[in-house]
Amino acid sequence: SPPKDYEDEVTFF
Amino acid sequence: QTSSPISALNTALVRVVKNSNTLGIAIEGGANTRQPLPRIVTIQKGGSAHNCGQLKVGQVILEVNGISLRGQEHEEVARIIAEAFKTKEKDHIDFLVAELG
Repeated sequence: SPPKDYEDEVTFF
Repeated sequence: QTSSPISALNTALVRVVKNSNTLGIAIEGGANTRQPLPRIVTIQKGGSAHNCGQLKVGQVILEVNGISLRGQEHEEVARIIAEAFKTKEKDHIDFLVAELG
């Protein structure tokens, strides 16, 4: 699969 | 060795004591994304990370409590950090971070 858009992957702790 | 710009010269081991109900960081990236190592994008005031005073936006996280994040996808990175904060076994989290550029 193509690289994901990392901007969609943000996690807050 | 890879072409990674990370060297021992710009890494730091930062201990964050769990002195707040939240860790107070946000991260982006992970393996198989354009940001292969997780990067700190937010540090919230009042969180343990902010209280520690040594983590900064833009740093990438190489290790959490000695666990390498290299090759770990975002969800796994998030799980590792969440577990490290949740566990009662330690009152702190050790982050190995690097400042790039």
